[in-house]
Amino acid sequence: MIHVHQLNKVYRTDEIETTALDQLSFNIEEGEFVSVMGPSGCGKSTLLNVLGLLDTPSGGQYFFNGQEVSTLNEKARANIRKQQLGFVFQSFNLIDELNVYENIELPLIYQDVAASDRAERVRVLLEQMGLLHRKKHFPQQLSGGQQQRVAIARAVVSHPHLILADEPTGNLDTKHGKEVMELLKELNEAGTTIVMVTHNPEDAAYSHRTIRMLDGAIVNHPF
Amino acid sequence: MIHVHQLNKVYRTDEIETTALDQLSFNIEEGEFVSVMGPSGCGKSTLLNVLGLLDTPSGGQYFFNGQEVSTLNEKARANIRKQQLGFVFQSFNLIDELNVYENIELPLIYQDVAASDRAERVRVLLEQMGLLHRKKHFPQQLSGGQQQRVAIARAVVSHPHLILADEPTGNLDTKHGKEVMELLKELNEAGTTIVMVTHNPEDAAYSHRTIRMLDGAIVNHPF
Ligand SMILES: Nc1ncnc2c1ncn2[C@@H]1O[C@H](COP(=O)(O)OP(=O)(O)OP(=O)(O)O)[C@@H](O)[C@H]1O
Ligand SMILES: Nc1ncnc2c1ncn2[C@@H]1O[C@H](COP(=O)(O)OP(=O)(O)OP(=O)(O)O)[C@@H](O)[C@H]1O
Ligand SMILES: [Mg+2]
Ligand SMILES: [Mg+2]
Repeated sequence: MIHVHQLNKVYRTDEIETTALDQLSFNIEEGEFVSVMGPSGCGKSTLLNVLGLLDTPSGGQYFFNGQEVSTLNEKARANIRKQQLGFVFQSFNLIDELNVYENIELPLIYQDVAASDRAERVRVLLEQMGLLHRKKHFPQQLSGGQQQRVAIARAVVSHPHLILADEPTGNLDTKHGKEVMELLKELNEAGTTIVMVTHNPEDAAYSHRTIRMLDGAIVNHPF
Repeated sequence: MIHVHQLNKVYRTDEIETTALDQLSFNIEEGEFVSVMGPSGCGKSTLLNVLGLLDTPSGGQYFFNGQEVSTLNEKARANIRKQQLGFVFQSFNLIDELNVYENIELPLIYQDVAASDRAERVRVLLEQMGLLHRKKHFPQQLSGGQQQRVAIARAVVSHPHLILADEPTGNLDTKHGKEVMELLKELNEAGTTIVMVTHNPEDAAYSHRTIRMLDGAIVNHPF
């Protein structure tokens, strides 16, 4: 599903050049659940942003389902994102003008899902994430962990083929964190491919294997 | 140092009334290192915001160093915050228009610290937090964990009497998380009072005792 070859990403500020991704090459098969771990600043979010077509690499190739996608224009990338991907951002990126219900519903509107189906699918996730009592709140009126659970609900509601989750339990207590991991596990068992950045080895234990990064490179080659 | 009596905080949206703090009463002595734990949404950040004079309670009393502070006007509260408190926010709240160096330096400017002293104190923290190579970056150019470390550096640079830390290691790998906890431990051993919200029992182990919350109330009474 994912084939990445010599992927490179360089950031330049006035004074400093950072190689955030350093000639990365790896594959992820459809249906896999892969963790990505490594120290703060080593390139995990950058990798997820490239895989999620939110960012273009400086060099190298990214094949998604056999199609080279790294050089597509924004319109084409946005289309793939809306149809096939679900993204849980490290800083949530909820839409402040929409309430919890509307934030979760949005991907289904993009996919032209009928209103009654949307209502049912959003309701199921509100319940699973323990957010029914918050559905009309706005993001600024939620706790950190509640915002994180809305971000997760939004990423999974459209049943995407690929879920990219950037530290999905960072703001959650053990019980809510476990509920999130159980949900991801269920989705994976139903066929969803998952790439998850985590600092938590207990979360990583839910995955099939772990890619370890350091200074923009992969430092273990499990496959 | 902190004496709280029947502290209450109610949030109202159009449809829902939430009692985020429910008649809380407790003391924290000067020099203590106290953890606050509890499920997502139970009121931990709300408590920290009230203790940090960022938010006013709906009812009850808050004595800080013997002075009732919950009904002070914004100017008086801002003065106490700048002189005596350091706050690590759950979502960092860095100033986007300032670079890393300037974000960390800001509390010292509020305290009229001389320029050469400011430079030295900021440099020490940049080094301790592993951010020397990022000092001219802007927050948007940092990884999540780097932003968190800037937030921590900013909270401690002015040597405040009281540090309020809301999940200070949530975005950090084990090594960086341990460095942060060791820094907090050092500051506490030098006399700083610390109240830290955490979901991580390993972090809580650095504190003297843990206050457990549930639905806005304290559910253990260790003291
Ligand atoms: N501005 C607001 N308006 C309405 N409700 C609010 C507001 N801010 C917080 N709440 C509610 O108050 C409750 C407590 O929020 P708080 O942020 O203190 O939780 P928390 O314990 O820090 O949770 P987490 O571990 O997820 O960060 C939550 O249920 C939240 O939805
Ligand atoms: N827009 C940018 N401009 C300059 N440098 C950047 C930019 N975005 C990220 N970086 C740098 O690239 C490196 C990788 O960042 P990335 O966000 O991928 O790290 P990460 O592994 O997700 O870290 P964390 O665990 O702290 O979230 C960091 O050193 C960061 O400072
Ligand atoms: Mg990251
Ligand atoms: Mg909180």
